Amino acid sequence: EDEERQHDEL
Amino acid sequence: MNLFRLAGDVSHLLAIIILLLKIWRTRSCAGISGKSQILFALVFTTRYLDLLTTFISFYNTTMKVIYIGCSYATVWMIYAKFKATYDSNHDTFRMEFLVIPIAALSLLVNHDFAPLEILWTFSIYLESVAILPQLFMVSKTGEAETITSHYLFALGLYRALYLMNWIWRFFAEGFFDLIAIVAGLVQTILYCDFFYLYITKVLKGKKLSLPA
Repeated sequence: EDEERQHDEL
Repeated sequence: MNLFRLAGDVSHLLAIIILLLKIWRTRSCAGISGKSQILFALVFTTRYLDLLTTFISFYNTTMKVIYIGCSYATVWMIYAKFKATYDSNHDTFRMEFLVIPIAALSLLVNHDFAPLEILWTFSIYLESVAILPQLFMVSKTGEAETITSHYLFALGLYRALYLMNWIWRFFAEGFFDLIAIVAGLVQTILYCDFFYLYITKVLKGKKLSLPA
């Protein structure tokens, strides 16, 4: 996967 | 956002504020491990670097900024402002014993071998054990002030609530992040002994003291 991973939690 | 996650975040925020207020109002950081607070500052710094690259939500950004700010303020109070009250003789846990193996582990076990991702992984692993110097200090002195116990309880509860959030998200969204879940489990387990003492002693109005 090319897209940067998003961490939506704190 | 579900209720468990929100409650977890609030509990986390409450813990940080309880600690800040305790130190500020008593003008003393006695009984507080500066090393745990340095580790938490490191956790927030390495995890929230995405503030510079990704915008998730106003809520997300605000909370991250508050966590980082409070964390550095706490470290500053312990090592500068109220340094004279810092109990360094009892804060003897060696941080490198945690940081170095965790740095190695985050290089080996991560979702993606990219700088930000490795730092995020490092912060997740480090957070799970960052409280150890504080717990070590409590066990060494055999006691903790009641306000310190409230701090530890709120801080432990936060990850336990996140575990519920992850169960919720797994069923509701099919979302799961194994690194966060395993580290969160380890983190919560480390607090279990303390939870037991908190419920059986502190909630009944007694000071938290360990049997000699």
